[in-house]
Order: sequence, then structure tokens, then C-alpha cells
Amino acid sequence: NLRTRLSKIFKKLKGEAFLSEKNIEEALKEVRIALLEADVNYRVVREFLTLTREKALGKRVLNSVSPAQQFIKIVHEELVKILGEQATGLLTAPVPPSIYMLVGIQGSGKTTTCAKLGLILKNKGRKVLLAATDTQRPAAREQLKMLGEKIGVPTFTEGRTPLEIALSALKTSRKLGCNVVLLDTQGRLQVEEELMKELEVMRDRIKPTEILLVADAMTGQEAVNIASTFNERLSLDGIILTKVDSDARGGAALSMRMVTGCPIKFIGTGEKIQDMEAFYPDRIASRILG
Amino acid sequence: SSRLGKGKDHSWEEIEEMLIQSDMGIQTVDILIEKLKKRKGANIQEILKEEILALFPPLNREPIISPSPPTVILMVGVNGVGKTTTIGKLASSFIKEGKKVLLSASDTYRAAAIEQLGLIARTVGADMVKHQYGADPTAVTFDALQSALARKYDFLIIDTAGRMHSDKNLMEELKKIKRVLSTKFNYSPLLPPQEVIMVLDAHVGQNSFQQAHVFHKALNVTGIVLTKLDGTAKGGIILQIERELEIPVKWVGVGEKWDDLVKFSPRDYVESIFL
Ligand SMILES: Nc1nc2c(ncn2[C@@H]2O[C@H](COP(=O)(O)OP(=O)(O)OP(=O)(O)O)[C@@H](O)[C@H]2O)c(=O)[nH]1
Ligand SMILES: Nc1nc2c(ncn2[C@@H]2O[C@H](COP(=O)(O)OP(=O)(O)OP(=O)(O)O)[C@@H](O)[C@H]2O)c(=O)[nH]1
Ligand SMILES: [Mg+2]
Ligand SMILES: [Mg+2]
Repeated sequence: NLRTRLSKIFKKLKGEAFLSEKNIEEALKEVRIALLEADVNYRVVREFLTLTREKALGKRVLNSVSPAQQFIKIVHEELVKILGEQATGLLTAPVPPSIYMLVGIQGSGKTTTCAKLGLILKNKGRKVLLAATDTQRPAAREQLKMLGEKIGVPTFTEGRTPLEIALSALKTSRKLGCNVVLLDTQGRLQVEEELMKELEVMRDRIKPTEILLVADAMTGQEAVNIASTFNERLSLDGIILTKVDSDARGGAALSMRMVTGCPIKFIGTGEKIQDMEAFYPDRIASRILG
Repeated sequence: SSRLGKGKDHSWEEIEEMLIQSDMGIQTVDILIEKLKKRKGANIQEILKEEILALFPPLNREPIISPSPPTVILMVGVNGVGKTTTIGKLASSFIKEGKKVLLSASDTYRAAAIEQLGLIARTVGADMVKHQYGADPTAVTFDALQSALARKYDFLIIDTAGRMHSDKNLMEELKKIKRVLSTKFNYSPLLPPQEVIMVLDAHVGQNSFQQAHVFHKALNVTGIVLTKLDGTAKGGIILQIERELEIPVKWVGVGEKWDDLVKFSPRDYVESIFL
């Protein structure tokens, strides 16, 4: 693993006062391999190594830890810093309801995440309405409705088009006295032009409090294109990383955070509705490094 | 899109970047770069295409059909990759050839999984066997197998719940489902399921190799469907999967409609990487 490979590089450093430039370059090569294996995007890796090099150069060798440990700590700290140093919650709208719109590519976990957030907010004392706007996928509205029933939260499914359902859901939320509306949307590739336009229209008409990208932690190099396109078109407020319970290293988290600057707000850690936690960068950073 | 062009002068870094970004993985990319360095020629793109094509092992990509029906296909894979949708596409193609298709709603766990498959069955013209949510998936599967035999279906396709390969209990459940399919057939040379088809999402990175490795050890996967290739992801990890695990990619999913399934051809795939 990375730690053993770095130990080999730095063991010749006995008696030196500073981490040498040559040692740092060799060490960065190993970090590069580790990050690429972890699915961090090629260009994001390059940028990250540049930032890390600046941090490592000129660092005095500490007596308390091995140079390899010290270097890993520098890399780890830089990762945590970029991933976002603390969990940020969801914004509350000044005038209710707070509207959270979930978007992302097919199969990323939006519908399940919609219910998971519904449960979290319900447990915080909010009055939640789920809105099922996916009219394309077979039994999509039924899926959200079943999840809503499981957590004791109403689900709105009536309408012929996604926009119609969303607008009617808003009307209904006011009637029901709900202060949170969670909008589930159809999965779409970032290159499906008509569907991306549909989301832009929905954003303009609904004016959500937050637009959240739901993205699979196992995503590879394309995480950059997915996140940056959704962000450019919609101006995202946050990212939710799903399937973190897989054994994927999760480099997509670093890629998406770095190209959009959006905070990762929650992580999905399983298929059950309870399996959602606030995002803490420390654990993900360790995972990415392997 | 590829920035490699005919006669254009490319740095090794540019080539490496393009290959890494297709999710092939460092190991495969290093092999390719080494092969490229040994070759001479102005048209880097053509040389690269040849070398990538040469990496594909000569695997049999034909669907396995049982000499005596039904041909049983077990669909497996992690969550959200496109198993259920791919079943619809396969069923649709078989039905267009005049075959009788039965589907088994063996995902008894996920919300609306049974309704989803039911709607798909009705749309493409397949029949379906289902129990209630929470039922033992093995029991549903056995029930479907009985029906397939009694009513002489040509194909029986088993839908299973998505699951992480790292979940030991769920992988055991899948092994049980596979075992029950061969219980009525201990005399036949080609025991069902004749095909164990693993579905991989082209957007997943290096983890697809681990998924294939673990599912293959547990079930002996006979073919792969690579889905969502209509996106920008290339799914290059299939090169390592084919080379090291010798599992053939048999189909690719290129959209959400019932005819969006294409037979996999290494040559077509290599061309698509450069689009
Ligand atoms: N293991 C695990 N599975 C998850 C997680 N989140 C969602 N899933 C599963 O992933 C699969 C896809 O989830 P959905 O909620 O249907 O995904 P979606 O984004 O709504 O899909 P589309 O609407 O088709 O785009 C389901 O099997 C979910 O149970 C997670 O955090 N961990
Ligand atoms: N664009 C595109 N979308 C696809 C393709 N194959 C499947 N999908 C979509 O991916 C999403 C998930 O598909 P499912 O068939 O429900 O996936 P699954 O593996 O059965 O999911 P679980 O049962 O929840 O594990 C749906 O929105 C499908 O329409 C494909 O080839 N291209
Ligand atoms: Mg959905
Ligand atoms: Mg399914």
C-alpha cells in the first residue's frame, strides 16, 4: 500500500533536516499511482500533486514521526482541506417550504436518497412532502410512494409532466402545511440535451432552495464531466455521494469537489432508508489514499 | 472526445491522459504505452486503435442457448447498473425472434422492483412469475423454473436485487438462487443457468474489476453487459476484466429504450473510444 511504498522512498532520509526535493518527487509519483487507482480524475490528480508539492517542500523533518508518516500526513491534510473541512447542512428557505431538488445520472440513487433525506428531515421535526417527478422510468413514482409510506411521509405523484407534478406538489405542500418538499427527478446523462433543458426549466419555475447532485461513489474518470456539466447548467448547491458502502476508493469525491467547488453534504451508506450520514472528509480522505 | 489526430504530434502524456480517462486503469495503460513506444508511424490514432484491439482476448461472445428449452439466464450485478432494464431489452429481442419469454421477479427486496419488471414484461410481451415483497428470492426462482418447464418457454430470465459484492450474505443468497436453477436438471449436460450475465455500468471506475472478480468467483459469470455507453464513459476497465478473468462482454447498453442493446464487438468498441 501507499504507506509501505513511501517508507521505502524516505528511509534514506536519516539525518536530513528537510524533506528533500528529490524524495518528494519520488513520493509524489507513488501518490499519483494511488490516486489514479482510486479513480481520481487524471487532471485533478495533476492539480492535487502541485498543491501537495508546495506544502511538502521546505518542510523540516520531524523527530516524532517517520518521514513517510510525515509525508502521508501532509497529503492527507491536503485531501481533507480540499474535500471540505466540515459537514455543511441544508439551507432553510426564508419562506417555507424549503425545496430540495435531486438530480443526477441514471441509477445513481436519487429516488432512494430522496426518501433518506425525507427521514432525516422528518426526524428533525420538519413536515416533509416527497414529489415524484419521474414520469419515464417504469414504476418510478410507485417506488418513491412505497418509500414514503415506509417512513410515514406523504408522496405527491399526480401530473402528466415532471414540471406539472412539481408545481402541483408545491401547491399541495402549502395546503398540507409542509415546510420541506423533496423533488425526485428522472435520471439523465449530462449529455442528454433535452433532459438537461428540462431541468433548467424546472429550476427556473420551481426556484428550489438547493439543487443537489446525487452521484455514485464508484464513478470513474467521468465524474469530472458529470459534475461540471450539471454544475454549469444548474449551479449546484451540493453533492450527495451514494453507495459509499461499496469497496470503491471513492476518488470521484475529490474530482467532483475540485471541479465544482460544491460541498459534499451527505453520504449514502447502504440500501436501507436509515443509511445516510453527514459527510465528514477525514474518512473519505483515508479511503482514497488506500 | 479524443484529441489524437492523424499526423498530429502528441506527447506521451496526452496519450496517457486519454487512455486513463477511458477508465482502462494504470496497468492496462502502461502495457499500451510500452507497445506504442515500440512502433513507428505517423498516424498515432490508427496505431493506438490496432494495439487496443490486439489486447482483446479471443473469447466466445455468442449467447449460450440450451439444446432443450428453456435457456435460463441469471442477471446479476451491483445496485443501479441496469439489470432490470437490460432484461427488458434481451426479452424484447428474443420475442421479436418469435420466442416465448418468462421473467422471474426474484428481486423481492427493492421498492417497486416487482412493479417495474411487471410493466416491462407487459410492454415487451413477456410473461412474469412473482411472489410478494419479502418472499424468499430462491422460492420465486424455483416457482418460475417450474412454470418455464411446464409451459415450455424458450427463455427464462431471472431478475435479482442489486447487491454489493462485499456483502457476504447477499452473495450467498445469489449462490442459492443459482443452485436452485439446476435442481430439476441433474441429467442435463448444460445445467441451468446456461448464462450468468453480469451487468456493469460504464460510468463505474476501477471497482468494476473487483465486482467482476468477486461475482465470478461466486457464480462463474458467463458474460457481461456493459451499460450506459450512450454516455461519455468508455468502460475501459473491461479490457482488464477480459484479459485477467476471461469473461466476454457480450452486449452493450446504449440507451433506455427496449432496442438499445447491441452485440459487443471489440472493433466497434475501439472505434467508439475515439469518438
Ligand atoms: N448499497 C447501496 N445501494 C444504494 C445506495 N443508494 C441507493 N442504492 C441502491 O441503488 C439502486 C438505484 O437506486 P435508485 O434510487 O433507484 O436510483 P435512481 O438514481 O433513482 O435511478 P434512476 O431513477 O433510474 O435514475 C437501488 O438498488 C438502491 O437501493 C447506497 O448508498 N448504498
Ligand atoms: N442511458 C442509459 N440508461 C440506462 C441503460 N441501462 C439502464 N439504464 C437506466 O439506468 C437506471 C437503472 O436501471 P435498472 O434497470 O433499474 O438498474 P438495476 O441494476 O436493475 O437496479 P437495481 O435493481 O436497483 O439494482 C434506469 O433509469 C435505466 O433506464 C443504458 O444503457 N443507457
Ligand atoms: Mg429514480
Ligand atoms: Mg433492478
